[in-house]
Amino acid sequence: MNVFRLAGDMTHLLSIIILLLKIRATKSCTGISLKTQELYVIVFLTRYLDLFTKYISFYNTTMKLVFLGTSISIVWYMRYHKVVKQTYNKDQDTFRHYFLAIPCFLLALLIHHEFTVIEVLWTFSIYLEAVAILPQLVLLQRSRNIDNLTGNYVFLLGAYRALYLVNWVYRYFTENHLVRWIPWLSGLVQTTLYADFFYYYIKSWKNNEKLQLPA
Amino acid sequence: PEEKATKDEL
Repeated sequence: MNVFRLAGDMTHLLSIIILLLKIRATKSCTGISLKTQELYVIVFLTRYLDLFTKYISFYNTTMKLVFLGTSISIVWYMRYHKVVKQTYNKDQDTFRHYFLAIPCFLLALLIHHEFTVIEVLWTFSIYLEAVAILPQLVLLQRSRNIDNLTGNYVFLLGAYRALYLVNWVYRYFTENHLVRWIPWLSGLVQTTLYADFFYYYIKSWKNNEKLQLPA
Repeated sequence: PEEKATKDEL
């Protein structure tokens, strides 16, 4: 494992910790899209099926279990916690899951490395992860008031895939020119979706202003 | 080139 990959994983983990911290400490999930969080549960469930079939390392297994556990608990808080669920912006979080999930699944059926259940579901999870942030970005654009924790959460979540992109370039040159089109292109799409958000996040940080996305 | 299905990432 190289330093970019590790930095990417740590950024991803930190983003989730910040989100859980926000939910637990402030008992509020304002500005967080339940749609996006549910899509992440689907992403992790379909990607980590290999937990049962293949052992890579202690680190790998632990991180997979942490991502599964935390994403499920975030959804649980937002749907069922009696205080937190009342702060959910249901009326603004209107993006439909299946607009993203169905095309991703069809694409995974068409474009994959190997036609097996595990491989197609893994590919589906890669495609779905690339676009799962869309409901969250739409919700942010509708929110007049984005709190710091939510802003930092989305920033770190975007930064994680950008660091993975650097990791893939590094691996290409250090590991026998390993070519992996599916995650590369999906990761590129995923990072590009954040470009606009990154721009306003950095701008508000430099000018010491409150983050607000133009409608 | 063939894509290697290395699944060592998260």
